[in-house]
Amino acid sequence: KPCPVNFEFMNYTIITSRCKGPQYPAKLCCDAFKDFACPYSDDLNDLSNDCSSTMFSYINLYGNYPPGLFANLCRDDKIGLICPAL
Amino acid sequence: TNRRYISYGALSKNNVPCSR
Repeated sequence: KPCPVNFEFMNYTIITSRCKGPQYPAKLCCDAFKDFACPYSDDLNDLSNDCSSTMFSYINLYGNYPPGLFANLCRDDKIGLICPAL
Repeated sequence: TNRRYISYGALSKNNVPCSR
């Protein structure tokens, strides 16, 4: 199932301006990631589409991040990464 | 209130299945 969100031409500076190597501080990176991804959480959590794979492809592409950075860095709750209140 | 979250299932798509 295709992703209803077009991640190709989004503005990734919300992440790339705050999450930088070689340190990749977890707090900065994960907060930035959540700020970017949370508006699309419903589509990202729907694993019957390819939204999350697509989004990570572009995040890694634009930010030149090592594979798995956010998966390895970010942990919140039992259920997942808690999004900031709107 | 029901809070939004990004599931670990979605986050796991950040992992690549190679380089072990």
